[in-house]
Amino acid sequence: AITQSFSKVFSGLLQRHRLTDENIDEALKEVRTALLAADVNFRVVRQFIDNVRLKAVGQTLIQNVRPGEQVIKVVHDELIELMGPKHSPLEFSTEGPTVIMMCGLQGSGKTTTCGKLALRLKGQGRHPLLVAADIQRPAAVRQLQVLGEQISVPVHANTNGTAPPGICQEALTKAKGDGKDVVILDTAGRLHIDDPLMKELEEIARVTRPHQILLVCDAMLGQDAVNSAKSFNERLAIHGLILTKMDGDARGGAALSIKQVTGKPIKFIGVGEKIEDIEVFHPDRLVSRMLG
Amino acid sequence: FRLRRPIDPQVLEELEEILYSADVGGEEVARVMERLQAAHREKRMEDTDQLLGRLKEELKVGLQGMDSGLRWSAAPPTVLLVVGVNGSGKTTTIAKLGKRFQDEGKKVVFAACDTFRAAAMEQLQIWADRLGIDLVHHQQGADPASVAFDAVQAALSRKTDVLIIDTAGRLHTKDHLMRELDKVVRVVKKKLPDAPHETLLVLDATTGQNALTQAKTFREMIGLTGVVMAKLDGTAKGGIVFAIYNQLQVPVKFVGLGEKMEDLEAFDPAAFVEGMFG
Ligand SMILES: Nc1nc2c(ncn2[C@@H]2O[C@H](COP(=O)(O)OP(=O)(O)OP(=O)(O)O)[C@@H](O)[C@H]2O)c(=O)[nH]1
Ligand SMILES: Nc1nc2c(ncn2[C@@H]2O[C@H](COP(=O)(O)OP(=O)(O)OP(=O)(O)O)[C@@H](O)[C@H]2O)c(=O)[nH]1
Ligand SMILES: [Mg+2]
Ligand SMILES: [Mg+2]
Repeated sequence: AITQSFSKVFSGLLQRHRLTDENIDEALKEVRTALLAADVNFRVVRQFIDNVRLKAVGQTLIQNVRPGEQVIKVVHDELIELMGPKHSPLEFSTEGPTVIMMCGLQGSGKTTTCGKLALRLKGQGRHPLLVAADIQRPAAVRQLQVLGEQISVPVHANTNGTAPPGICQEALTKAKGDGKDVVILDTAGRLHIDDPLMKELEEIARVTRPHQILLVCDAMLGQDAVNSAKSFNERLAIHGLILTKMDGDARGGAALSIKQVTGKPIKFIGVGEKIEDIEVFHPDRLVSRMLG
Repeated sequence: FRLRRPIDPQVLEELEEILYSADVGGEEVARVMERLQAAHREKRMEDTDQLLGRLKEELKVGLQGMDSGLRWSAAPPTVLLVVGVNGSGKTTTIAKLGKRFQDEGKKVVFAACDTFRAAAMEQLQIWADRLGIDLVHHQQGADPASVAFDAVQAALSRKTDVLIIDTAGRLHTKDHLMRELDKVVRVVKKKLPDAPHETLLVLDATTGQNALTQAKTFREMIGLTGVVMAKLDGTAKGGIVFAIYNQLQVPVKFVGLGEKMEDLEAFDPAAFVEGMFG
């Protein structure tokens, strides 16, 4: 009985020096609004707020810091941990050419990013081959060829009716013959609900066995990002993401949603229309941007 | 969303979630949910069917009075300027518009004012060839305003009914690119004071709240007469149109429902609202 009443008094004392439920709820209300406005998925926000509340409850108050600010710090750290690791590099093949397959929704920036990645890897002393496997979109092959010319990287194209999996397969054979150590596959944009086109992507992956399957996502994606990313990941087991058009003012909250549902890391970000405009991903920068 | 059950707070949260996941956005969701709660208080609804029906009504009311028709010039050509951020669907939408007007018996001309992006002109040329539509273009890297000027000139001399101008994708945050667009508008106006008769912002339905910022900025810089919501054939709902219409008074004129030249429909508010819950 004595130990019980003692611990009651003790905990009462501690209560005055810890974050209260009021402190936490007030701050989290604002965080919820900010994250939703930043396009983080509704359910991901709810889950995230609940996790933060658990972490924040009963935390000892830090001297000279307002309780609200302390909660924000918990939020910030939790977001960094979610969006991490600090940098997830590309993984390369240990024998034979590394195959990198770009995929994603229409207009997300795949073709441009293929060019950017090729230039970056060339700058690292590698010998890339670009593959124009989008035979659907008008002038898609030409688009990749123009980019290849700009950076003096060869582009494998095939205009005699071969389907994309065949084009990619022959590109791989060509790469081995020409001593190319990276093969970058540009694929047509497609909806995750388009079963025949998703099957085509699975077929390309089956015949080329990519070392890296990268989902290219627009930074301005909204709530639906979870649906498309989940689908692509479930069907292809992607290795990572590239977030494009980060040079705009979209808050990029979809990135958090995508990370939450796929668990896959963001490897690079696109920061402009020029072929040099690709950077390594830094979670802390995106988190500050997300919190507005 | 399960129908035929009694209404409780959980139900309201579910409806709110549907609106959020449709990219309706915080402000608009709050506004609509408040009206729904008020309606529920004043006329106690029995079950979720009634509540859902009432919500759809509120959403449709939110879009009423929207003028989705096109403004035709008194004397041809009618000039349509198509703008938007990178990859939203502008060039493909222009092909669809071209087909639509051609099927109505109109003579159409395209202007290739994206002189910057790799193979942009080739892309539009392929669409033009498929449709048998003339394409006015200069060399890669030419000044978009001078292409626009020549295109208006050509449209006038070729007795064209509709001139559709394709522009390069540009993020609204890039001042120099927005100024480039403004120059295209001014040059067109010089030749035809009432043009462009329509300035259409093509939005990607998968875009979140940034679509509202895009609409605000493009509207501020060059004026907008309408929005085309592209890629609505995916799972994204394009709910941002409520905010765009209520806050900026910009109507939706068309929706893009695929990658083929037939995949364009006039905006239908009732169908759009139903699609949000489909
Ligand atoms: N500002 C900016 N624009 C970008 C970035 N990445 C790509 N773009 C632009 O976005 C548009 C679409 O890029 P594409 O490379 O054609 O996109 P895609 O995914 O290959 O498109 P589809 O093949 O049709 O699915 C183009 O105008 C690019 O220049 C970026 O990081 N920043
Ligand atoms: N599913 C679907 N795809 C579309 C729709 N509209 C356009 N697309 C696709 O989106 C991609 C980009 O379309 P574009 O017409 O090149 O877009 P854009 O705005 O002209 O792009 P930039 O000129 O690079 O800024 C292409 O793959 C199109 O086929 C649509 O309504 N539905
Ligand atoms: Mg492409
Ligand atoms: Mg275009």
